[in-house]
Amino acid sequence: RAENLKEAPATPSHNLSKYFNQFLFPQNECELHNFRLSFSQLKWDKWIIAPHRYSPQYCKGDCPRVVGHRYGSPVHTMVQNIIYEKLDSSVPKPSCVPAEYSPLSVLTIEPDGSIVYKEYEDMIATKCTCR
Amino acid sequence: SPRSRGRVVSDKTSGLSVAPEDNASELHLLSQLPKGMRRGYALLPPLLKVLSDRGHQNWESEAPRLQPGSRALRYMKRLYKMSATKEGIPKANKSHLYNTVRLFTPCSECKHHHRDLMKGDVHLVDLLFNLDRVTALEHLLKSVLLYSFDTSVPISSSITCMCHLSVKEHDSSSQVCPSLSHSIPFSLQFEVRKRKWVEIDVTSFLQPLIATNRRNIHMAVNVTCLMGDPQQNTKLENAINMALVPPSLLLYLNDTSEQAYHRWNSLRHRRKNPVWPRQRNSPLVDPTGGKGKENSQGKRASRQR
Repeated sequence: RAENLKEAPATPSHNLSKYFNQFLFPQNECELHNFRLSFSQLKWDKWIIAPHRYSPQYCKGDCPRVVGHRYGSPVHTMVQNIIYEKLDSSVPKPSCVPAEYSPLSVLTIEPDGSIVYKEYEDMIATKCTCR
Repeated sequence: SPRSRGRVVSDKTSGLSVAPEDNASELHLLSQLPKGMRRGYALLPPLLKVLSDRGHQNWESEAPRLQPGSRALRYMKRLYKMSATKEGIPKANKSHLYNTVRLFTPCSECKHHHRDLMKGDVHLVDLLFNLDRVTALEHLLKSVLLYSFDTSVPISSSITCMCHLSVKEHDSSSQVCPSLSHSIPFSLQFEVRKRKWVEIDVTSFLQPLIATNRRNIHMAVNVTCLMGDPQQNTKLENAINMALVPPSLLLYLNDTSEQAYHRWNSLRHRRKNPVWPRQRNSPLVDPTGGKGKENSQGKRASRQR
């Protein structure tokens, strides 16, 4: 629904809905961002046969002061926020990091000329959290 | 170099410490690692090795790799498509037990022709497979000898082939063609119809060898092919001069290392969080070699039932 809201066509009530939106869904908050690369950019395509492209994605954005259930953050995250604000600002604020991943299958040529298909764990970020 | 000696970067992913930007010091460090770890590091999958060698700028200048044959590449690309989606994510089908498949081409072969000894076309070849790349954490699920038949050969009727395998021990007298010192008789009969690839399941044959960490597998493969149904009179001459390319060796493995994807973990995880979308229409790949033979409709119906 959030996506739909963002892309809603411009209507006269656009400004109003946009105004309210910023309270409902604050901007620049922690979220998953697309990032796609091709192994030929890294000059790895000589030995990585498949996939040609890889979308690792990444997490970026601010972590709100009160991290509620939206990010599935543990209570510790809020405690860390309080430490940062009230006790010791050298303690970093909670960061926006990946919370879940999906695997990636890779077909590579080994140095001895054999070919290996292998499934690697945690290669694509699918969800972000604050902690 | 003095510049980098004091600064050792500890690599969190593999828990190893590597000095950046200096191969010589890296090798020096490697030599300090316990022997088991050194071997593990050297065998770290190339993808992770690159990621863990953060300071390694000139990765391209690494020693040139041996290039596999086009047939082997074609077969593995086809396997990749069957096992992973377009985005490269492993397909989530339950019978898909392996998370690693390795294809080895023989690194040396020694051909013997005994045409006048037996009926039909006999291909007796000694093959040496070097399995050094298989790590201790990669456990064998299934091994297959992979024959590819020239499609240019007119396969109008079935061809029945017998395959005899025996293990060879390397004796010092001859470097390339060792004599047969002990043999485990193993014979199979398979039919070649329209299929371009024929997989000969040799799991029971190779399991004891690989389990004892044998990495150089030397085997004599003796293939006799007859045209048509062996029961009736077979015309032997015309299809006999079929070129048999020496087989590759295919190993289906389950890698238990941390970096490898463990399907069962994620399935269990998904069962706990039903919100994960389930893939409904993925083709089933049977790691025991029944590829393509199963009726996926039947499977789906039974699953729905």
